[in-house]
Amino acid sequence: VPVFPWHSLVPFLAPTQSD
Amino acid sequence: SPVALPPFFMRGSIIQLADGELKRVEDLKTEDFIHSAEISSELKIDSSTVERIDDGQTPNAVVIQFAVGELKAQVCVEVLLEYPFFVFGQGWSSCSPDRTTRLFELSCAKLCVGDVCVSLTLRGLR
Repeated sequence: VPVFPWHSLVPFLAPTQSD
Repeated sequence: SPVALPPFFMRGSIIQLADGELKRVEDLKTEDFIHSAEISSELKIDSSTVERIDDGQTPNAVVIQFAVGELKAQVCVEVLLEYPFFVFGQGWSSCSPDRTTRLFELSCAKLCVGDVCVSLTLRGLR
């Protein structure tokens, strides 16, 4: 049975350059 | 292009928390993400508020605009309608709960403007 790491389930939202 | 839905959102998928504990994807709670991030050396939880939901480039896609973290950095992601996000205090939520339930058997709430989602960023990133 595959086991997936917790951090795969939520998006990595790196802030882009702000305007 | 929209990100395809990965296999771990299927109901019954086994998820390993940072402390090694195993849980099913449908049983995850807000505290599981918070606690896992607390003991992670690299990752930190951000609060990302849904600001807009617009149609995407293809019929089954949406563009979601988030205000990320304390700085409210504007970040857009294009995903399929059924892609679930984890809303603080509420759990899995998608733009089309019906599709998420049908395709992945994962119970979802409707993702709405104003919802605050769990997202990740790097520790020390400014």
